[in-house]
Amino acid sequence: TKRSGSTFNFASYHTIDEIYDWMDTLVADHPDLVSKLQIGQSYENRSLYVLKFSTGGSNRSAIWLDTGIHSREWITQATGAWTANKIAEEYGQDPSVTAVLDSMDIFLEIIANPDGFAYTHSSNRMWRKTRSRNSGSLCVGVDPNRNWNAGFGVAGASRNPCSETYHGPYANSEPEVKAIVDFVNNHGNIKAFISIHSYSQLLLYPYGYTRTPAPDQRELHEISKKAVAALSSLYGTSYQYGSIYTTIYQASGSSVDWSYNQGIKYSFTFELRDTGRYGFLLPASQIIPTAQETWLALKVIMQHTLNHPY
Amino acid sequence: EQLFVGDQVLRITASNEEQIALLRALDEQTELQVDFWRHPASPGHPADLRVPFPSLQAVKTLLESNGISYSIMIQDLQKLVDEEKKAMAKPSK
Repeated sequence: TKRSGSTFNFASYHTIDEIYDWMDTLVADHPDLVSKLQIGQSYENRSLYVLKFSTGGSNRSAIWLDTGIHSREWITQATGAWTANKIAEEYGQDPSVTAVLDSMDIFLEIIANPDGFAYTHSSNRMWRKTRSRNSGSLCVGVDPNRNWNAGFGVAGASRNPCSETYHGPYANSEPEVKAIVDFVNNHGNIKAFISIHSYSQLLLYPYGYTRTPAPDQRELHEISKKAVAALSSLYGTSYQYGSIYTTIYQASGSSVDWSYNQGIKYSFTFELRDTGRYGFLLPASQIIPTAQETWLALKVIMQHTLNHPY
Repeated sequence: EQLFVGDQVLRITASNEEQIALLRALDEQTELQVDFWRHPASPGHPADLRVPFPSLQAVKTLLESNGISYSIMIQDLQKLVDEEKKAMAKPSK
């Protein structure tokens, strides 16, 4: 029986197998636009898949999106799947999406921490980290958003393997992180890097490891303001925005600090819903509204990236 | 499978930097096995802390004795996890 993307329920949470199967149907449904790349393997040998949205060309400038690097943040993987479908559906329909894809590629990694995600379904719903073993400790896993080579190991991450914010033995020690680093570096033409987390309702930009303002702070702040206005226009969801350091707390070794230091000016990280009632157990009924409002902000960032080449 | 029966998630609002430092120190006390869902950031900014049932009394005492205000955001975590499981099973059927 031919599988069809139309039977996938975006309003429900799914396991990794269901999402990976659905990715194949998305590729099958949009063969001229969507392809699936494997960029590496996780610690437990699960495939790290990236969806590539491209209308052609060679090594076009591109936008990177990832969801689910903290595995328990289920709203992000769900938003990733919805967003992938939206990009595919809107090409040729929505002028701004069409304009972006006519000039640029989009890469989307929906499950950036597959071992952790599988573990949240099988053993511990609250698992955040990777599943790598730490020598000399009974505690498992590294926080994959403290493992990047940007202020690695300074204040804002823990050296304790039992901590939820353990930075790992060295930068890029986690294959899930290294795979993205290698992919982005090998590509060499990524212009925006957007990492999606939950929850706190924030749109943040570098830096997290230092209070020093990013050289492009003014522009990043302006984009954030517009993106948040677009997001809030749908359901009135209240978002704050600013640098990671000044808006929340010092966090070292994070992905967007790394991407920004690689020269990817438009580096942002989202913290999607909750409103403070459910945390990581956000009811499935909120998946679609969350994804819809996030999409509006993503479009602002993507459009700005298209219109401001550098 | 890890169960969360009786675990609570507390929404904590520190009113000064001293209280924030105290909350951060909680994170490193491995015997309590608490888990910040939302880390303490700045005074007035809420932090959310999952506290395993056996540590509840100790954590609440510490908060109260230091005048740190909190409310119970999730009364019994396992109940919510069970509801989520049910909700996932429905569309699968």
